[in-house]
Amino acid sequence: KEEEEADRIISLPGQPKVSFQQYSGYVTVNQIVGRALFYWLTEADNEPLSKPLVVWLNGGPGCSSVAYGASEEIGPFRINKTSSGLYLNKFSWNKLANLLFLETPAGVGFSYSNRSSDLLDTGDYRTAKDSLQFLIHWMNRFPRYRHREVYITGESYAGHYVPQLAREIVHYNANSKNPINLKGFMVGNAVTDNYYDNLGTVTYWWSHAMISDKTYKQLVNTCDFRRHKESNECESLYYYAMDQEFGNIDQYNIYAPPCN
Amino acid sequence: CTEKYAEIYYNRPDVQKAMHANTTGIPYKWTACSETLNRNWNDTDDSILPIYRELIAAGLRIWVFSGDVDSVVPVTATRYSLAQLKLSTTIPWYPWYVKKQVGGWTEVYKGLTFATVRGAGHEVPLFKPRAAYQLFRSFLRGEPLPKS
Repeated sequence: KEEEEADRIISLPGQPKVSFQQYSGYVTVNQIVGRALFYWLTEADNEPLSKPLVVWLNGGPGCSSVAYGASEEIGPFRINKTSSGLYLNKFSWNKLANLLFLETPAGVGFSYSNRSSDLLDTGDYRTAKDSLQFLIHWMNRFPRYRHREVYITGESYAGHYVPQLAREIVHYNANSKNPINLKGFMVGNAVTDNYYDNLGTVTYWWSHAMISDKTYKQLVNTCDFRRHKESNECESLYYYAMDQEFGNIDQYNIYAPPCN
Repeated sequence: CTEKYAEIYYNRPDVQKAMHANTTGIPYKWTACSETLNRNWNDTDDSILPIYRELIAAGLRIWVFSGDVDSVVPVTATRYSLAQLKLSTTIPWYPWYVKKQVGGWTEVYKGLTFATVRGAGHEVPLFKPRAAYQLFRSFLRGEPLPKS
């Protein structure tokens, strides 16, 4: 209870008045090297005890849940243009659930490791293992969530993190006296399969008239979409498509004005 | 552009104090994305599809959505990938609605629900907050997206 109270956020600078409780802080996931993950819990704005827990992981790899999930997408607050304060998100998902934003792995956002080499050799494996350790320890700090329905959500490269963490939980539950009540997961614009993602991406570019027939054919005939690192010839084609044919667009939202 | 506002806000000492963040004095600034981690990512699965197969068999509720104007991980990529699961159809392809407008299209497979979000970019809840909210509500309820 003391740990929980120590994590309570009284109010954020520039925050409007709200009816929900919020907590944030660190959970150590590896005592030996001193690796700790940062979280931000924004509870549901009404009847939080009756609502599920939804864990949001961000993509990247290396991107912050607090920056994207919380502040741009599903969280209750948006940051104003001068960064002087916050305003409310009308469609915050905390109207339906308790939202737990997790910065994972160490090195993302406020999460850290005392072993600097952790920032140079991390990956999918450690992210899944540490995230599971986080959840186990976090539920000890917040025991009212221990038997709560849990869902995991995320986007982009979290298409790796989210199913990988779900699998870790399923394996953990098989041998645990205190299983995590995981019910499901949801991912958006999710990285899923190297080959089919890459093939589908260049096909999307072509079918949305972002690249020419010639460039599309060259990409398909030259690139080995199964490889992690493409050949120089293939990379040149990608650069040509982006520099010469896409134009100055926001690739994350092709019809929107770009952020200059 | 909202990412830039976050870079300023979360580096404010008063914000970090209120959030009990950076209590150990991290030797670098808070960033929305860590370039160090991104450049040095050490291991990555080539495909997540085997995990999907395992978790579908375990009975988890699985939803996959796609904003259809994202060209980084676009809807075609997701459809090509999910097609490899060769799932049988429970509810065939149909347009779903939010506030009397087409929110996108969806198909319910045995073990997985797929939905597109019309006009949404990579960060779906940022670009289409109302549609994303409806998607989340249906997901939590375990119900198909509304047909009208």
